[in-house]
Amino acid sequence: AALENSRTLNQNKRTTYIVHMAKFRMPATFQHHSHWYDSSLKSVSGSAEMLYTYDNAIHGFSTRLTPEEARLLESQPGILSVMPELKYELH
Amino acid sequence: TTRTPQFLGLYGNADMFPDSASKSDVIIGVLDTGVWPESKSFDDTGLGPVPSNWKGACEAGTNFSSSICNRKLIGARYFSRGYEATLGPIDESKESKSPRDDDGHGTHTASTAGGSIVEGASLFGYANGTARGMAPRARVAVYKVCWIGGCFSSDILAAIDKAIEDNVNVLSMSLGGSISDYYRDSVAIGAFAAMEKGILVSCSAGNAGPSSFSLSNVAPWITTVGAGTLDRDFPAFVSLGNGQNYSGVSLFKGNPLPGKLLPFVYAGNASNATNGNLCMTGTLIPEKVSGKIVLCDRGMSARVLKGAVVKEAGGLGMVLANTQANGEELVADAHLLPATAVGQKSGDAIKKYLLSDANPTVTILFEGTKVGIEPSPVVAAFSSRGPNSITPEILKPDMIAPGVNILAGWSGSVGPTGLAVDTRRVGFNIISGTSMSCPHVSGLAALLKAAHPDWSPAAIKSALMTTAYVQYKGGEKLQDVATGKASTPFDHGAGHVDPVSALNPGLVYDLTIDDYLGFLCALNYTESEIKSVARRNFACDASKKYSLTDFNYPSFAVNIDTTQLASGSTVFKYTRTLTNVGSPGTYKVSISSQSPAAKISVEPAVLSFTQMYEKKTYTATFTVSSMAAGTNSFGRIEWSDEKRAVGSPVAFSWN
Repeated sequence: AALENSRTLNQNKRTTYIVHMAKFRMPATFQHHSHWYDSSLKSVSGSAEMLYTYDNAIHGFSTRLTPEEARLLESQPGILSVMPELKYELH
Repeated sequence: TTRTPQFLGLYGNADMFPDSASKSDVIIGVLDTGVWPESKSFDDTGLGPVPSNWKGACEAGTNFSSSICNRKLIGARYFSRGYEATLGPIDESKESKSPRDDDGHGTHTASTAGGSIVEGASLFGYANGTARGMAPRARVAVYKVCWIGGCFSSDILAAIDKAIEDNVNVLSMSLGGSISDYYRDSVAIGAFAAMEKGILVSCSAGNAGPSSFSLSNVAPWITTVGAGTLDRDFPAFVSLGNGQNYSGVSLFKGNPLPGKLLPFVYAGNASNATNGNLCMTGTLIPEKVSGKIVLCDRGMSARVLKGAVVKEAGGLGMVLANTQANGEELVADAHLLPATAVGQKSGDAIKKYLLSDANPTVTILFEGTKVGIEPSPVVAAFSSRGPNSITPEILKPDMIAPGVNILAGWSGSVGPTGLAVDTRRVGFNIISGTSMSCPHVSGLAALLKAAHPDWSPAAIKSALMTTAYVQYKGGEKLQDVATGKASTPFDHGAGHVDPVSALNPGLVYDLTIDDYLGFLCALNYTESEIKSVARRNFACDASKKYSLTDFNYPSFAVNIDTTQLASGSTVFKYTRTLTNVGSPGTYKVSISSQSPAAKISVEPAVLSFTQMYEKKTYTATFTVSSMAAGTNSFGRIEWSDEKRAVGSPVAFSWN
């Protein structure tokens, strides 16, 4: 039971992902890319919120997702990749 | 910084870097731990109005007012959403939720790149002189992305996003992560977008040397900077009871040791812990170290922390001995007690005495600051080394710059050791790392950008690389402190940066966005991976041959697969295109190769340029014989018109 609980916890644990979007493939029904990003995110998670929306460095956003939500998002149209956040260190 | 401007030849060459308006309009963005805006390095005296194209802001937050920026420090932002999402809300009693630097690292790097001129700078009298950034009239914008718990890629990406929007000209990032493909690496991806906007991105190579394959930030659109020493040292001698003396280094300032020999003990014999020799917290037995000088071995914990541990246990002083991991590299620290660092050989000799004498004694003699140390520069042992583990066809690091014992601005909220117990406060601190060499190059790139506003980031990088030097004035090759022997392009890249020569290289290896897209195609990246990096609807042309060997990089890496090497020799052909950025000239090639197993020829051997921005292509042919896997050899291709020389290192690797 403890193992099962642990698995469930891990499955529900959210970590940060950076989502790369194919901005040039934005459906015409959206007036602004941020609305499209938001809609894509909402399609896999009702509660996840965007940390940042990126316009210049990448096209996309960062958010907190469970592994399952990340997997689902990756299969949505217009999503190029869903990358786990990395930690960097000072040199 | 003090000394590095002289060391780099920036003094006495003021006429080569005219004090033009454009020079002060160059903006250096620094992603780091924030800034201490009250530092004298950010005094804006004599600077004109903030550049009209600047779109940045000075964001208010904990202990930081939006009005604190000025005409030098023109922007300050902070990015913490990713950090807080992972580690919880920032504890504002420990770190400022604002651009304020509570660490010192960010103030040091920002002032190194673009700090104003400050007379009478020193750390406790050490390294005293006039401090200045490499581009003292450039403007500085700070983006705080690193916190006590680290630097998170969602924050880094947000900062790069903003820096591009704000209109910085140079981005300086003294940070790195684990080795990963470019399309997974936020620094590489963000740097690509910055490069595309004409922003030169300079990054630290990492401090994982001297191991091979230890580099960070190896994307070809990034300028990757390793570290070398200066001609300056801070000697502090170990004088043993047997009359022997050993040289070390120290930045200690405080109550001196009694003017006599003191009892001496090896930490490993003053502890019950198995790693007692390392002077880890709580491992020393006070009764065994009290009133004595303690020899600790380097490793596992911070050097300055070992000093604090000895002091806490009642020790009077410390000798910190390098082990094999660090060899003879000496890094000076502002210890809390009289202490000096010695190399492995000295450390071994001192331990031999310590363990053989029934009543060993010692004292430490502090000699202050010495300049004119030779040879210099030498490659720092900690500086990360090639080959490039992501793309071996691109030789990295690109160059080295001063990164050992660098004095620059510091945060007022932390002592020079960074330890909580260190209540001292200093305006300047002396620290080491490729973090310190990176902003040197960022500042120099800003100087070049001011002098040549129309040059691309690739052209600026080419100028810095191809004019870097690989020999001392006497003709001997640059040395590597890790081996005590000549360093190689895997250690120093194209060599040590020489900004005065870089100002007028004559020729550059330029690269456009199409070249970089072709590079990604040559890597066989998928369409989705390329789109993630390049942010555009781009697909590689299936009918086109994309080649890494023809990518117009200012250096060469030849990788030989020994399992596929034909008997006899194999030929590799690389093409390069040089662009004239100087007066008309006829350049002749000169070639050198270390090994007869790696022959170099260049066709044509003479290139004549009559017009500005004229381009000429040449082919370098590398004829390689069989060697054992794991062998490396090096060579050089240099174009010269007698007045100027443009050199490229060649690295051969048999794998």
